[in-house]
Amino acid sequence: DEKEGKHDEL
Amino acid sequence: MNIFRLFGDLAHLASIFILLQKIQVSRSCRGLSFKTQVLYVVVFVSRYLDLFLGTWVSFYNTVMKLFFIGSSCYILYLMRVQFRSTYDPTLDTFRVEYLVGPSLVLGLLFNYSFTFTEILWSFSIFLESVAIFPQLFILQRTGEAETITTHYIAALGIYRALYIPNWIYRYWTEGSADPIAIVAGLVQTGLYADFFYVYFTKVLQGKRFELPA
Repeated sequence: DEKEGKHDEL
Repeated sequence: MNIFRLFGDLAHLASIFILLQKIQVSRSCRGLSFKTQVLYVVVFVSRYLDLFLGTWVSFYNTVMKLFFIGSSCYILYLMRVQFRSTYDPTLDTFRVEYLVGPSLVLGLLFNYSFTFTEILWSFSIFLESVAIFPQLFILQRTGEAETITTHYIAALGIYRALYIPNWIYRYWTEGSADPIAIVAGLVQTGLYADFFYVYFTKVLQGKRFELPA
């Protein structure tokens, strides 16, 4: 899933 | 980074400083929920695990994450050690199992991949959306609150409310959306609705925070 590891919000 | 996100994060930072100010100046944690503060530590630690797994987003992101973990642990220390005698556990009786359990189940059901860190990330999003409950429960029970405590809760609510236009903006400019964060964020902001009503109609006009009987 391309979402994975892309949590750039706090 | 857009202006909604930036001001949202600033409101979040402000909430922590307001809380520290309240504890340090009044030398008391009266009216504060220790349980809510513990839940925030759980939220930050489970969400910001990526700090220790080598994922790099930006300097801003890393500094903020470290600040939120550090400051929330420090608040626990203040409440548990330094000003322990001013904390009234008989008011802080909300059962946190009712928040942690369902958040864990939701995290297991709804996540972006079934891995340890993604499940914890998702869990933290759901838990954050309800972590204010024990604090609101104290307000409900006592029917009133110190003004500075209401400023703290308002800053937290404003932080999540500002994330909503941020998501809309990002959807239009980047074409991406994070459905888990959005759903939980809407719920979280909704929980503040009653509180905001009293806050804007009374506290900001210089009156005490008192819930209608």
